[in-house]
Amino acid sequence: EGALGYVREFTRHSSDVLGNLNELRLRGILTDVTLLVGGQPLRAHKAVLIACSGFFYSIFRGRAGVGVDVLSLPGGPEARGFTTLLDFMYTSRLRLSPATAPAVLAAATYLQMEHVVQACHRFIQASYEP
Amino acid sequence: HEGLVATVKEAGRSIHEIPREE
Repeated sequence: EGALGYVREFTRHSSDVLGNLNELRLRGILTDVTLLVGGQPLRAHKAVLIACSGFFYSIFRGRAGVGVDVLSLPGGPEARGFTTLLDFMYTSRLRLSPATAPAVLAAATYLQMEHVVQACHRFIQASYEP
Repeated sequence: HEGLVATVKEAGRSIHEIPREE
């Protein structure tokens, strides 16, 4: 009554968009960067990486990032953490276990994903409590 | 079947905020 206009907010929209982006990733549609993790190539969308990681933001935001379409990430223990973080970026679900948390923590530190770093610390702390 | 996975909901911010254009 008397309202100037109506807004219908679709509360599932952001998760539905993310789900579709993940489907595009899995099918290699519009992926524009290859991440080499321990020699394993992972295809992804720069826009998703830059939105989720301070490290990728600093690389791809500038003109220098335009030509970068293959990027090597450190191998070693944190390599497994990078695939967990890539899945997190596209699903909002961060898989952690006592065995994998240190690798995820190291990878999140490298990718400057501070909120994930804090969540890993909370998880590791909790797993030490009796 | 896969081991039991407990899901904990995190309500806080999950990723960095891209600064708004000054």
